[in-house]
Amino acid sequence: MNAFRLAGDMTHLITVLILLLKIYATKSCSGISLKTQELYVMVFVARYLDLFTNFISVYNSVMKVVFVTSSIAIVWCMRIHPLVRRTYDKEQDTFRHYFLVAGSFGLALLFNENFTFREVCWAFSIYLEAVAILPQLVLLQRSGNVDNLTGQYVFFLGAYRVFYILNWIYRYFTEKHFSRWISWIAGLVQTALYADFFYYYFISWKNNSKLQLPA
Amino acid sequence: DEEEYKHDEL
Repeated sequence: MNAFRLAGDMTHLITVLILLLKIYATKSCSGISLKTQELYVMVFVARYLDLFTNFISVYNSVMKVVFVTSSIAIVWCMRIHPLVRRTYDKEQDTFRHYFLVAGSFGLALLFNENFTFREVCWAFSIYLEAVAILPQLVLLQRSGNVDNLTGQYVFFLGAYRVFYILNWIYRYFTEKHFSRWISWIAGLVQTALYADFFYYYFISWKNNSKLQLPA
Repeated sequence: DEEEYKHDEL
C-alpha cells in the first residue's frame, strides 16, 4: 500500500460520501445519473466476488463492503425512497448504459488475465468502471448547470483515478513483475474521459463562475 | 508456476 493508492481510495470514499450527503441532506438526487450508479453497483459486485475467498487485509475487506453497500444504498434511494425518487431526472438520464455493460463484458471475454469466471468478472468490472461515468457526464451536459455537490462528486471521481495512475507508476518502479496492462489501459481511458470535465471545472473555478458545460 | 494472480487493489 503506497500513499498514492491510499489517497486514491480515500478520494473514492469521499465521492461516495458526497453522494450520500447530497441525497440525505437535500432529499434530492437531481443531477445524479441513476444509470451511472447502477453501473457502479455492477462494477463493485463483479470486482469484489473474492471478498470471502481471497482475504488481502482488513482494510481491503472493509473498503469493499463499504463500496458495495453504499453504491447499492444510493441506487435504492434513487429507485425506492419515496421522496428522493421523485427528484430523479428520468427524462434527462437516457444514456443506453446496457450497451456499455454488453461492450465491457464482450471485451472481458476477449481480454483477461486468465479465462476463469473470476478473472473475466474482474476484467469486466475494470472496463465497465472506465465508462461508467459516461451517463453522468452526458446528464451534466444536458442539464447545463451543475450544482456544486454533483460537480465536486465528478471532480473527486476523476481525482481518485489520477491517484490510481500515480499508484501504478509507483508500483511499476518499485515492484518487479507488476504488469497490470488491463488496469493501465482502462484507467488511462477512464481518466481521459474526465479531462474535458476537469478543464471546464478549472475554468469555472478560476472565473469563480457557475460550472457550465457546453451542450 | 506464477503465484495466484492477486487483485490487491480496490
